[in-house]
Amino acid sequence: MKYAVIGLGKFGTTLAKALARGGAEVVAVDNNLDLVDEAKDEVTLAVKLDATDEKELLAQGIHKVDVAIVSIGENFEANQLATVILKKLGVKKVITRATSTVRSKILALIGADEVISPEEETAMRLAQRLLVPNIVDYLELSEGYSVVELKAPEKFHGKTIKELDIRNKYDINLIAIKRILPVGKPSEGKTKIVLNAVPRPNDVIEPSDILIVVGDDKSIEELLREE
Amino acid sequence: MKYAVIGLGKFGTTLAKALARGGAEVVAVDNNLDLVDEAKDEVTLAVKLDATDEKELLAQGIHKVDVAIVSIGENFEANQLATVILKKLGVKKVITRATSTVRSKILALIGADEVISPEEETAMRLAQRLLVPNIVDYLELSEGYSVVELKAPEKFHGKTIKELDIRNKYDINLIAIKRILPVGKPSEGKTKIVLNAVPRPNDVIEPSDILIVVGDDKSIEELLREE
Ligand SMILES: Nc1ncnc2c1ncn2[C@@H]1O[C@H](COP(=O)(O)OP(=O)(O)OP(=O)(O)O)[C@@H](O)[C@H]1O
Ligand SMILES: Nc1ncnc2c1ncn2[C@@H]1O[C@H](COP(=O)(O)OP(=O)(O)OP(=O)(O)O)[C@@H](O)[C@H]1O
Repeated sequence: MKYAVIGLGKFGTTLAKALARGGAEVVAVDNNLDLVDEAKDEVTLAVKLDATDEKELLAQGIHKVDVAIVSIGENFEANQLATVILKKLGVKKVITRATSTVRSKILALIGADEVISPEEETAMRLAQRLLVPNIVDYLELSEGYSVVELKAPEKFHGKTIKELDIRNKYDINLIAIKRILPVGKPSEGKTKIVLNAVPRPNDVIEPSDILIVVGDDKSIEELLREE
Repeated sequence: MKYAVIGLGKFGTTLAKALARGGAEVVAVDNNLDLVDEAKDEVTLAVKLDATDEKELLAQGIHKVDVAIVSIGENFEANQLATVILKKLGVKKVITRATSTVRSKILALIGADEVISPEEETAMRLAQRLLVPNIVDYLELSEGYSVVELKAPEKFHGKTIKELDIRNKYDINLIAIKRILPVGKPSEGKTKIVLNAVPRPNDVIEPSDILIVVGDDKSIEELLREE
């Protein structure tokens, strides 16, 4: 898989390096030479060029990729233009980063195959995590249905999985338990996380455990609210 | 729970509104009057003030919150200063948004309880999703162990859950299936997503199904690579 990352801000640079580390072929593009230089040891190829210049993109073969990710932040017209040009040059999938809801709509209409809004997505996840303090992380599987990592409720401490009968009592599926264990000398205070991926009926929930459950959001709220 | 959101850029505004929608008490702060005006109908209180001015923060009672989220983007000194002042004024949890790895380290050292990097986090998730093309989304539960949403591999199409024997063959736990169903008139081409949260032995996998599995990353890669 060949990728082009256009615009080496924080998002573009992180993405280009992560893709390259994952073994992908990555060409990183920016019109700022310093950023191009900084990227060149970590990607397949780093090129200084103006991504709104169709001739330059063609000349450097930037369009010969499977996926192009455009992240020219502040200059929206340039972001838009680079997106349209890359689609025109035949790039099968163009993912463009948006900086506002209005702009994400514009980008989708002018041809971006996918639009990414880092600030919005991260803010929504943080809000969810703050609103339900026991939630450590979550993944929405479907509207109203999620995988949720949450701190074991106090009422569960010291009880066995069998006793708790979570599936029947709460209509939730407990799929794993994350436990924090001390490692090395006690004085060092170091810990490691161990995942119990097959919780058994006689396993006991400990106060610092993190439960990973699947269920509809109402049932999960119910479980957390009962405290 | 009372929240203060300092800095109403895209991140701050999205967060303030999401928290307010979730029923929390939210005071939104910015020194740009237009942004304060735009926010005031969607939060408990919107205040124009300079978040680096300790007296102003005190006067408006901004420090009387449980959690403050500081997201003053471009002006790093202001971002830092607001963070330090809020901790000094006794805010129990201050979450600060960072715009670079170096800055996130500085913020952690000067007292931020948590540091958020939207561009980095989103770029890492996108890289993961691109590197494993069948992955629709994922949640890392623990190092090397994740919940993954992936397109049903071709070899699974038309087979029953029982036949596939996923747990034993791949050491992966299939926890749900997302199916795309047509809705309304066929000519409209509209679809809806239906979640099968309790996959049964005789359920048949269809080509457009999305499987939600839990397992260690190696086993999931194995499953995807076999294609
Ligand atoms: N016409 C262009 N061709 C190529 N690169 C461009 C062009 N215009 C701007 N860029 C580059 O796009 C990059 C990203 O833009 P900018 O830094 O404004 O975005 P940003 O949204 O702040 O990024 P991030 O949030 O990811 O840090 C910059 O490094 C800039 O040099
Ligand atoms: N001293 C200050 N006190 C209060 N607000 C401030 C101060 N300095 C800057 N701000 C506000 O912080 C907000 C966010 O800053 P900025 O837009 O630079 O960040 P950003 O990282 O681009 O935001 P985002 O990416 O979330 O859109 C701006 O609306 C700005 O008015």
